[in-house]
Amino acid sequence: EQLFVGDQVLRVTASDEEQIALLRALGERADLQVDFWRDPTKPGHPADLRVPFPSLQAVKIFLESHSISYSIMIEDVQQLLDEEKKTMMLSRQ
Amino acid sequence: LERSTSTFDFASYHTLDEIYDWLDTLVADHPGLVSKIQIGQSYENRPLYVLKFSTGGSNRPAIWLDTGIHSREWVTQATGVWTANKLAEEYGQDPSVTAILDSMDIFFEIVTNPDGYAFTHSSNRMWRKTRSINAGSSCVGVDPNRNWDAGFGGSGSSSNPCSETYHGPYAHSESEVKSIVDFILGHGNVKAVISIHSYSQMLMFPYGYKRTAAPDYEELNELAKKAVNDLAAVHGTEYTYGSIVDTIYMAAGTTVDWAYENGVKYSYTFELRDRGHYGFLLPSSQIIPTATETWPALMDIMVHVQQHLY
Repeated sequence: EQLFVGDQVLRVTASDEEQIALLRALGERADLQVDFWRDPTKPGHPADLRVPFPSLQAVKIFLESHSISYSIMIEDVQQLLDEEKKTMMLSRQ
Repeated sequence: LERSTSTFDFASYHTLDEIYDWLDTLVADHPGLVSKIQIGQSYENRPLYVLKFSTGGSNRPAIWLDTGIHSREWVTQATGVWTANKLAEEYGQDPSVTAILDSMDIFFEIVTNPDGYAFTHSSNRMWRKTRSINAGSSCVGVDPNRNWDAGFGGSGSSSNPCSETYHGPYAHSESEVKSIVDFILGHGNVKAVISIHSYSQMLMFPYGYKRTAAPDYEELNELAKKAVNDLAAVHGTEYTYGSIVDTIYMAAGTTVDWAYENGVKYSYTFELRDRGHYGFLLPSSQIIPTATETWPALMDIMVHVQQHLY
């Protein structure tokens, strides 16, 4: 089973078309393995990006170096998954 | 413990087997109204089950509903279960539901991508696509909402098997998609297709693969406006609405574009809530609020269809 320990979901807001293009290029980078939960569509519209823990630093440096604003929507994906699984087990019991 | 829909926990996420068992329970609890049909098999040979709500007649005008075509969007399958139960419970009680089912049939596929859904429980909770093998690639799966024969392969889908929006080797290559295509074309009297996704709180209609306005744009837009207003009135969840290309982005090969281009006038896609914090990992405590707010919007569309048959 794939684990997502330390993965974060970043809510990213591009301010112009150039930043939209930069975000799309980020999504194409096979080495970073980022997963767009919500695609970058238009300036001002939020995009959500799951970033594997090993790529977190590189992605945040990339965003900050291009002044692309972001916030952390989910601090640790695996923690939410563990809670989801526990809730399902409780319900089953 | 005798299984019954009254012991099923609608406020929890469930495995594929639990949902498939529940389908049989719903049929057993409402034998004169609900039946279960199989429209095909998935890539890994799981049955594709559709609930049929019918009070008789022959080849009545019909409404198609589906949830879970993207397997990681768990709140949609959960909303599907709750909504199917509500339809069965409200027939004979709610005048609008009764009027709809006295003159139309409803077909509801709750787990439209069972292979992907099983995989999210067993191996990768973030899995979105089907589980078909792509020749010549180590990447698995096709995006079943880019595989339809409407602008297939165009902008807004990917030719890279490793992409989450990979359109597949050819239109309707995925049995999960082809089975619905064959069912709807074979039925020949489907008047509405409503495909339910999550997340980002949108209600959208054709087109996604081109910027041209749909011929029925005004009517579809007005109905969407009413539906999102009635949805917001329940818990304050705000939706945007409009054509796919205007509201979100270009998307080629989608369910609703295919349906619209095959004569299904009332074709809509819902993107259910996350309320800005959880994305696909919406806590199960929000299943019932999500389902209850979606219900009036679905009813707006279904009542409009029933009163404007064409």
